[in-house]
Amino acid sequence: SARPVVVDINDLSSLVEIYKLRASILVELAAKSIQQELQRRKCQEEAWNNSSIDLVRASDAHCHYVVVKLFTDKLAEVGDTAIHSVLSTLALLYALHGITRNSGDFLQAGLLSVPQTQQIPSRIKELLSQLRPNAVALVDAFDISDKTLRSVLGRYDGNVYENMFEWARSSPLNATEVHESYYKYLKPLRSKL
Amino acid sequence: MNPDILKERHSATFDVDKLTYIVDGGAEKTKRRREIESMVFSDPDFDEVDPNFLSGSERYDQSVRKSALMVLKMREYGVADPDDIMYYKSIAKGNYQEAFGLHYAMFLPTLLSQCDAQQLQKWLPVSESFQVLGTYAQTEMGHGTHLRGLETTATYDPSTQEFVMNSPTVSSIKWWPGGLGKTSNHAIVLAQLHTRGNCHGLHAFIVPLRDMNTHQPLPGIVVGDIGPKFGFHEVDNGFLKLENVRIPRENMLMKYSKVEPDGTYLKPPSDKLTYGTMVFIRAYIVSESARALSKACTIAIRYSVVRHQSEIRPGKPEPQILEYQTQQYKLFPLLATAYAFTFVGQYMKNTYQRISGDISQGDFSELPELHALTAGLKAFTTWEANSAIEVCRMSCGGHGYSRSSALPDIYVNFTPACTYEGENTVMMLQTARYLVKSYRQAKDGQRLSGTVSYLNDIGTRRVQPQPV
Repeated sequence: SARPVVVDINDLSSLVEIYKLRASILVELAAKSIQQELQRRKCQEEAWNNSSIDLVRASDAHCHYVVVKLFTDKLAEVGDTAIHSVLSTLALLYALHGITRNSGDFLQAGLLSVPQTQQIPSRIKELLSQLRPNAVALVDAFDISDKTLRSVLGRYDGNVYENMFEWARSSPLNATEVHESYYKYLKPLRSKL
Repeated sequence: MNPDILKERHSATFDVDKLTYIVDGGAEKTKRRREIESMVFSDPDFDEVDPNFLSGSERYDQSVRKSALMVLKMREYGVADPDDIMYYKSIAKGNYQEAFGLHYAMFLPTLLSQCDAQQLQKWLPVSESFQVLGTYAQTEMGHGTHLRGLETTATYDPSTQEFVMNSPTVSSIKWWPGGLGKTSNHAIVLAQLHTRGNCHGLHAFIVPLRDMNTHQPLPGIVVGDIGPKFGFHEVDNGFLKLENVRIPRENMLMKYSKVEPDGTYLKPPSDKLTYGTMVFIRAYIVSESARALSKACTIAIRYSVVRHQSEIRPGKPEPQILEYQTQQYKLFPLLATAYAFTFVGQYMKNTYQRISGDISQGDFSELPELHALTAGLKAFTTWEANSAIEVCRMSCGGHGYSRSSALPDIYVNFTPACTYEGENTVMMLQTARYLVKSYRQAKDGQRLSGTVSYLNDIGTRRVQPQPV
């Protein structure tokens, strides 16, 4: 029944598969941890608590797999070639970046070899370069208007610095040229020294 | 238009509008959202002082004014579809919270899902007309996500056919519900039900808090605001102490479990049904994670093409920050995450609607999976988005520290999502409970379905990495 997995780090379905296997292995490890704790004559509740780090890791891996899978599944619904291409690049980046952050899990479980994990950072760099020309368009597509975003830095027109100056000038501290604290505290202080 | 950002838009290789349709779930939805945006933004009544320049009390005051205005405007324009209401509110409130948030997000949905027909007839019209302003009081000062640990009691008195509600200890004082402090006049209170000498666990009760005319707290109700917080400056998160407050038997939400006039208790078909509203909110929070992160990425990436700093090649002009590989490495994986969570949010919304439809038809078979998936994904996405927003803020250099960037507001208003509606570690452990149970079932030869179906293959797979 052994079924080897050929991992192609450029193939999303292959990556979904190893995320799935990582999740199943971590769930199994967590379940076995509980079992081992119980064999040490611990009660169910103690066994659960003593396995909780493994249990959270298992849940995290399960959720991570679900996210990667749903992102990949979504691509099948996208008909426009240009959009499919850019979303595929994002999905691949998401999946590979997740592997680099959790490379220990994938290596430990034998889901990836060391040479494969060494290929991933350079592939990520290629993906970053591919995404660079579309970066602004990709955030524009969220279609968050300036009035909703309320961010001087994130303005659609990019006129950041003049508006930042304007915003600062409207601070209540600038309502008068000399703040009343000057008369209350600073002036008396200076007169005493 | 800044020339750098203009140049960026010319370099795009795809039609931005078409991608917006995918993000929104269809061109019609985008059209409707933009109509609603225009409705809100062209309305001078929504003009307001930047909340960053106001005190806490002024922010609350402005928020209540805007919440009341939103209700009136939505009536005036006939905005009634749930998606449209959500758009309208999210556009009007921007990066901030609003005073009636829990009335919409938890009070009304709980009434809809937990009231029997008679109760719905009584409570829904008065709640929809805002005669009743409601909130959802579950968390206590000393108890949060562990629901069995909640101490508030509702003891049935058959002689008067009333429940006697009590906060028996200091740690049992209800703590944190949005709108509880000053806004609401009713609350759905989660309390341990005691009848005929037995405790039947947590149940939901509608408790009047304030006089419907004077808004004064009712006898036995000690209620107020919990004070300044990390974020949510516009919201009167409140405390509630119940001192022998008597409410009629009909105020227990009785769609699934019931207490008969003589005190006989009829249990619900599933104990998870009591927490149905939490499941709904958790499913919704996944989309909120995507939304908050999309905003943060929009700010950080746009500013990274406007901002020029340092030099890559000596003697050349300062390049756009986004030309630096380190900046791309900080931001693009987060952008990918924002898209991933957007699609997960769409899936969760559809899944919630499908399964809650089945539940209302009496089919509870998928409830455990829904419960586990919403808990896990709520925790996973809020944790990821929370740290990602902070990375976006840091990637804007010193200006990310200014409130004018909006990043501090996005961060402080999103951070509570890691704890409200279930503390994230506890959520992950709830998911784990389902995963371990499913694993054991698979080991016993049962066929699993849904997102855990991969566990069917446990023990049959051997993985061998192959060179590419």
